[in-house]
Amino acid sequence: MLECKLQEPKVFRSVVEAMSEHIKECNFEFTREGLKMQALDSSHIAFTFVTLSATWWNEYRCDDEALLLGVNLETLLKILKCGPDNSLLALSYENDDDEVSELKVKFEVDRGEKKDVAEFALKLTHIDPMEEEVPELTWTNELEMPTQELFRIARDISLFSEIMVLEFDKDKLRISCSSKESTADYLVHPFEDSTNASNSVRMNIEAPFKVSLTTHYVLSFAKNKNINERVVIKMIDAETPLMFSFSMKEGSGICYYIAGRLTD
Amino acid sequence: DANQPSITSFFSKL
Repeated sequence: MLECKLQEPKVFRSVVEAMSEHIKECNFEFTREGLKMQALDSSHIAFTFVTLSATWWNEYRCDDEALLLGVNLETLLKILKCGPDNSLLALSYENDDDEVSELKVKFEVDRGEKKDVAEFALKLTHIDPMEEEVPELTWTNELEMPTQELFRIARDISLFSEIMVLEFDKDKLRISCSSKESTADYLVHPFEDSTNASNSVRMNIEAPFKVSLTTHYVLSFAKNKNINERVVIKMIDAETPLMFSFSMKEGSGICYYIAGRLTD
Repeated sequence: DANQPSITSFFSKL
């Protein structure tokens, strides 16, 4: 049996919305430790990894050691959009029901002694488990900046070029693009905002390097403003995939791995 | 897009 409840359905909706940017369907792996979702986009360019630990939920119970539920993200997102922000979201699954395999989604709104309830059932599908595993990487370079700022730059660059070049230096990040018609250059410097720490830019770059990324992937990662207003980019060098990370409470979060382009 | 390598090829190499 599985049952988990959340008082902020908006946050879970944001997670599913972020995943559905790249992925049509994926396995939800429920264990006693929490929910994990990992999937590749159809082009196998970006790897998305989500952890929602048991303590991240307001209530969490999974009796099985591992429960793999194949979920169509587009349909789940449609259901989640039906839930009022002030409702209690409950996900449940009964694995003794052999006839229909479905994830139940319920929204409850307190009305004094009574509750308004909306219930949905999402039919599950079989998805072969992913064989790929994220390798352990020792990140040597790290940059942390406002998600909104990365979003703004990626959105602007997407108007000009499908490719963006990131040059990480010890004291600055240059993001640029060029096309036949124009070029664009952004310089981002580390700084501490003493009145609002969320505006700060922090970088710890041991060895400067340059990498080209496909713009629309960076833009879609940066849409995670609702997950965390800060994005952390972890790197090693131009030959190793970069990780874009948006953390949440209780060791939960969403992160993406993407490799740099070969040559442009 | 020939210049954008798949992430799986990296994972298998690492």
